[in-house]
Amino acid sequence: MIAVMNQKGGVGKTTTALNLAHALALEGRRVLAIDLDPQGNLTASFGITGHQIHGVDRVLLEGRALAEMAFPVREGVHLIPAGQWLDRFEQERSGAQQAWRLRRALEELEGYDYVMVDCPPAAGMLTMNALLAVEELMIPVASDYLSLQGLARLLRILRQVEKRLQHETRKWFVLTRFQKRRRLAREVREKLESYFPGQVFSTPVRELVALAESPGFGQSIFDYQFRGAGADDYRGLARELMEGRAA
Amino acid sequence: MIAVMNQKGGVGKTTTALNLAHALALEGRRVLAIDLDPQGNLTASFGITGHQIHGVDRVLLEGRALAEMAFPVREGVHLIPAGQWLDRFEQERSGAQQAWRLRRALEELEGYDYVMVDCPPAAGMLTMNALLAVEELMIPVASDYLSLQGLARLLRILRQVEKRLQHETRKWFVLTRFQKRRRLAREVREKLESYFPGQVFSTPVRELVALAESPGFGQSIFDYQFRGAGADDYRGLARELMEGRAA
Ligand SMILES: Nc1ncnc2c1ncn2[C@@H]1O[C@H](COP(=O)(O)OP(=O)(O)OP(=O)(O)O)[C@@H](O)[C@H]1O
Ligand SMILES: Nc1ncnc2c1ncn2[C@@H]1O[C@H](COP(=O)(O)OP(=O)(O)OP(=O)(O)O)[C@@H](O)[C@H]1O
Ligand SMILES: [Mg+2]
Ligand SMILES: [Mg+2]
Repeated sequence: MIAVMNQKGGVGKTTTALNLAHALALEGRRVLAIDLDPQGNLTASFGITGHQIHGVDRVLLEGRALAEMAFPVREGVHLIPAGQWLDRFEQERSGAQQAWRLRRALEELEGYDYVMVDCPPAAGMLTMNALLAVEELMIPVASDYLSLQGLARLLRILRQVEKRLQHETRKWFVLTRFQKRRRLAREVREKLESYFPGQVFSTPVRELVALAESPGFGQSIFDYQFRGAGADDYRGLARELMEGRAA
Repeated sequence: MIAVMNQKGGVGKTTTALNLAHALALEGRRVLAIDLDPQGNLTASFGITGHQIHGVDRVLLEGRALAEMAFPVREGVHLIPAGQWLDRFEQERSGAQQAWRLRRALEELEGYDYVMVDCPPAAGMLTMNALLAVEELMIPVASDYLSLQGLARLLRILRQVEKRLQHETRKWFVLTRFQKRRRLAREVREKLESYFPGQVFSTPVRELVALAESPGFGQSIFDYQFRGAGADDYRGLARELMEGRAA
């Protein structure tokens, strides 16, 4: 069970959740993708539209079962959309157990090889639920300075929370929006690999306009450009993940 | 008074707040920049570091005066950092007047031609405070599909809140991370200009690595590359703003 997490905005969480979920399914795995962002980008990127959507909001706010809210979006991929009320869960406080609700819901769930949770750009109650529900974090790091800054802050927060709540996760880092000609991108990559040897996926995801275009058609990169560089990068990432791990 | 606002992550709010604040000061205006994001990116981008920072958190949580927390960071630019406790204001609820606190604090403030507030990637209590405190919104829109989606959602939220609380703001849109060779970027620009004629700044901010590099040195683009394209773009944006507006 994997949470795609980084409180910094726009680093490629949703793009990674979308394309990695589909890549794993194309390799024969059964995947459940959960959109945990009230902004619903993952849901829209899969081509699911409409303002009356029910999803993980019902699970977290009303105790519905995850299995009830999941439905197929691609061969091998089920999705639980964010749902229109998910903001309420982020805003309201309802007791000490509120942070464990997703974990408990996931305990009832069977039939998937991978569960992939897309998180919002915040370190609030939703992200906390994701953190406590999974065993592994996939942390996208965009190839620029503010992204590294955001990473430092994220790791501080994780260290505190995990210590206090006695919860541990394996952390993986994936470089996103990578442009090899930029010295800044290469420096970010070197820093990441030196601080976290063995935890950084060897495939950086390159900056490619197709990865920005596909959500506009409600498509993953595999629907949109199966033989392109974007598909290659996410296919490579999926394979590293399945081999348990960063090469 | 201007809030740089968009709940979508990574669209260039902080980059715009940083460089526009400095550009206006270079044109002779007195500017107060307020970092309203608990992640403190604007503060770090100006070169202010350290974990024991006090700032607008003290104003919103303890009622300190804005003037007390502001200090000079460049000629003509004062900054109020986010402060390390700003997360608490976002998480806690303390009554119906909580959304008006920044507005009331700003009523006591004098001596500036422009106040520029950098918002977090969320539509929560901090962003609400910014919205109700200012007369104008500067909404950065990155040149990709998910950014347009985020804009649609933002406008829906704004319409509801402004109607319910009888508050009005002028809305300006600035295209960011613009790459003119990408058809996607041109399409986003055309859509924006057709939906909001007269409200879209004619200067898009181009995708330029220098704009991503300068924060790593605690510098604005004017400190980092005074004669470069990034400085030209933000100088042009400042001039359009001062002329009251999108040409
Ligand atoms: N490798 C890439 N190449 C080109 N564009 C990309 C790439 N990765 C992401 N993008 C685009 O950059 C923007 C930000 O990416 P994305 O929305 O996936 O980030 P995020 O971390 O989920 O953002 P948020 O914090 O708002 O949830 C999107 O418009 C996306 O299409
Ligand atoms: N025009 C540009 N050219 C190149 N890089 C840019 C440009 N604008 C912003 N960036 C870079 O893109 C990243 C995201 O920009 P920025 O942090 O300003 O967005 P934001 O909307 O404030 O993000 P958040 O939602 O996390 O607060 C940063 O690393 C920034 O340096
Ligand atoms: Mg996202
Ligand atoms: Mg920012």
